[in-house]
Amino acid sequence: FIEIQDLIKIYESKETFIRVPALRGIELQVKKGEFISIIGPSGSGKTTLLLILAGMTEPSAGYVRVDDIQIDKLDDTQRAYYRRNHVGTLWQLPTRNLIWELPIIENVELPMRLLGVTREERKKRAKELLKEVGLEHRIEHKPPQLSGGEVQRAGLATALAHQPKLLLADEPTGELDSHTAEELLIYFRDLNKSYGITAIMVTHDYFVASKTNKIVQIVDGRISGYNPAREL
Amino acid sequence: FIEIQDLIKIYESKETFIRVPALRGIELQVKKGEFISIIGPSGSGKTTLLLILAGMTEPSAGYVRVDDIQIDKLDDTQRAYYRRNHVGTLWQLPTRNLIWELPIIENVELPMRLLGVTREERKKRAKELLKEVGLEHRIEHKPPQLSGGEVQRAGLATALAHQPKLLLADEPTGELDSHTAEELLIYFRDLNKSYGITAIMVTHDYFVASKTNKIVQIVDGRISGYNPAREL
Ligand SMILES: Nc1ncnc2c1ncn2[C@@H]1O[C@H](COP(=O)(O)OP(=O)(O)OP(=O)(O)O)[C@@H](O)[C@H]1O
Ligand SMILES: Nc1ncnc2c1ncn2[C@@H]1O[C@H](COP(=O)(O)OP(=O)(O)OP(=O)(O)O)[C@@H](O)[C@H]1O
Ligand SMILES: [Mg+2]
Ligand SMILES: [Mg+2]
Repeated sequence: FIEIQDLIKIYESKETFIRVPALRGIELQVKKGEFISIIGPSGSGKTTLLLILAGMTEPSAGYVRVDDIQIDKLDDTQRAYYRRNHVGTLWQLPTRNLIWELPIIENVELPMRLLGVTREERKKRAKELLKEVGLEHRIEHKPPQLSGGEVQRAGLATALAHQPKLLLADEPTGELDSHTAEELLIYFRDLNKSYGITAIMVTHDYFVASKTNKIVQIVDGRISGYNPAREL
Repeated sequence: FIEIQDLIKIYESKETFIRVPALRGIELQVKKGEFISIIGPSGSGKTTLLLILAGMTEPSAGYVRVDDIQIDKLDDTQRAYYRRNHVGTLWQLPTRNLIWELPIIENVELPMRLLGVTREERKKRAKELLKEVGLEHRIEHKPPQLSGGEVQRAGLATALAHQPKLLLADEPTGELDSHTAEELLIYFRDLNKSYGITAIMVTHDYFVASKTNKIVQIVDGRISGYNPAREL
């Protein structure tokens, strides 16, 4: 389902003298329906890898295929289409996952609205999704009126609203207590099984990573190992 | 140093029918120079408690004293002064800790500039603080050009720039891998010992909480126990 070869990403800026080789030759394969985690130190390139898979940033070099689309060859318009239709994302920075001025129920409805889902159907589905993540008593709250963990859960419901084939989640349990994190992971696994969604989760938490099918380790912009949990 | 009695905070909004009793009678004492953690489920009131101690929001009722100031009795101007001079804060939402358009070295300098520190002295101190949190090779980066963990570390350096008497940190290790989290906590403890800063850290991580002098447990807006780590 996903194939990555020799992926390189260098952040460069002419105005400042910044030049950061964030990804230095990533190789990765993910089968359809797999639920994998990527683990690694701060600054090792995890978010950058997700940004590329989400079509949010272009590779500097390398081959990246998601399903039947070679995303390193897309132009801006094609990449925007890919982003909106194929991928559900939950970012590390909470303000990127929700529109801060809208109640969360409208946030969850928005991806469905863009796809032309009827008003009744999206209201029903939005309530279901928010109930699944434990937020049925907060559906009219706007993000500033929620706790950190509630914002993250609302973001997850929004990422799944348009039933994407690929879910990319950057630290989805970062703001959650262990009890809520566990519930969320059970929900992820159920979705993964019942809808066959392929999911890549970035996490710092080995306990969380151990709930997935496969663990990939990244260090300094390169893949340094598979299933490190067994070796730890 | 800190004394809280019967603290109540109810979020209310007349336009929507939201009424959330976030804190339902908090009692807490913290001695000068103590380094305590507050642990509890998502939505239990941790951030709300910190917002009140930071002078960012007013109590609905109750007594709150920090050092020799009774903060529940302050007017808006006095509260703004208290915020700027007495407290260093690191919030759960990264965009609140830094000015997103400025390089991080200027972010760290800003609190010192507001206090009239000379240009040479604040440049020197800002570099030292950023070095302490492992960011000496990123000082010219702006927050969008940093990883999640790097943003958090830059936020911590900024919180300490004006040498506050009280440090409030909401999930300071949330975005960090266990290695970087451990280093950060060692740094917190050193500061706590050498400067006598009183520090309150909110965390979901029992491992992290166990590095502090005292653990306070909060559930549904009330304190439900002390030092739960020993009972676990
Ligand atoms: N826009 C950018 N411009 C320049 N450098 C960048 C930019 N974005 C990220 N970097 C740098 O690239 C490296 C990798 O960043 P990335 O966000 O992928 O790390 P990460 O593995 O997600 O880290 P964390 O666990 O802290 O979130 C970091 O050292 C960071 O400073
Ligand atoms: N501005 C607001 N208006 C209405 N309700 C609010 C507001 N801010 C927070 N709440 C509610 O108050 C409760 C406590 O929120 P708080 O942010 O203090 O929780 P928390 O313990 O920090 O949770 P987390 O661990 O998820 O960050 C939550 O249920 C939340 O929905
Ligand atoms: Mg990241
Ligand atoms: Mg919080």
